[in-house]
Amino acid sequence: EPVTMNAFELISTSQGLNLNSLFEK
Amino acid sequence: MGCFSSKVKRQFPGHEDPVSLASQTAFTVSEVEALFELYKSISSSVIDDGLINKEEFQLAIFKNRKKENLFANRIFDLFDVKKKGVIDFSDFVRSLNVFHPNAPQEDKIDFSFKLYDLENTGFIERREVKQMLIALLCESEMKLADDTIELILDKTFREADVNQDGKIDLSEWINFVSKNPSLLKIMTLPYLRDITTTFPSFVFNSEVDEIAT
Repeated sequence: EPVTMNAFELISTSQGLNLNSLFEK
Repeated sequence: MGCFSSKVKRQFPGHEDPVSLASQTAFTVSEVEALFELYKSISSSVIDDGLINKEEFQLAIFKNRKKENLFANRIFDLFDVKKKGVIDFSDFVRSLNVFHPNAPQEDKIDFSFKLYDLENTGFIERREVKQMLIALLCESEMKLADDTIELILDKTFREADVNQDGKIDLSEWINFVSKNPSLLKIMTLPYLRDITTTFPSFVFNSEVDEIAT
């Protein structure tokens, strides 16, 4: 199966990088 | 008014005047004050000392203080501008400023480069990217064979590492994100436009005589 995503596309899905959650009460 | 301000400064080390912070960032004075409401809530969630420690930061992101996470740790370290092991209010505002929809694109690119340059060498190295991929897989409970991880790394470095020296420098990163703009999505928080609506109580705790808009 060909690899279509690059590593950073995958990494940027981390919940730890999702700062939106700082604003969710 | 003077008494109120000095009390705030005593309780919140590193608390800078909202007018001064607004003048140095994309935020208005009201937005800085609304951010202070958010800051107060995060900085008092575990230890009420007016500073955000790593545990409080993780708790704010995951709503679960036991969750150790490479990426949240990395963001914490970058927010900890003065390298004191804690985030004070001025660090908080200045760091979030990079995530403002109106912040310069170069600042977002620079921050994202530092984020992925785990060892602060000035390069994003293959082993760092592999470490982040493995951390992501642990976090998401997704499984990928080591061969597949290597294929993803090969593809990534083929595209990003133009001079093929095994590491991505800042100019290669600038070039790479310009071809893959979705990588910068995490660097913009639309919430920051509506911060005064999300935290309206700033109006009652304002330190300035007239709220500038």
